[in-house]
Amino acid sequence: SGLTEEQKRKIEENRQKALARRAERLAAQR
Amino acid sequence: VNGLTAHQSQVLNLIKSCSDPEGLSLKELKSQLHNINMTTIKQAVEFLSSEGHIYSTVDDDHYKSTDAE
Repeated sequence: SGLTEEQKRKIEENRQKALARRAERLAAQR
Repeated sequence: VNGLTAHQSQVLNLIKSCSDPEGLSLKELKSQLHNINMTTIKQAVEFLSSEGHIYSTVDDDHYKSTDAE
């Protein structure tokens, strides 16, 4: 891909944050 | 079904179906969702992001789904 290492790192960081938000929302529903 | 509106589901499904490492841009979303205006698309993206369904990639204009892969 045409992404730099820095971009890949940032994307992965944002993905982890989103997964944490998702888990938080699912836990709140229960 | 999943707690999303029809518009939110449409936006999420398009973002999910994109395999580009940069994700899908708002412009690309708009070009594929003729029946939804940009304001509604942005609101859906904001909601989906806050719920953790999607996340921004290289900038605040490109999004990927956490449900993919």
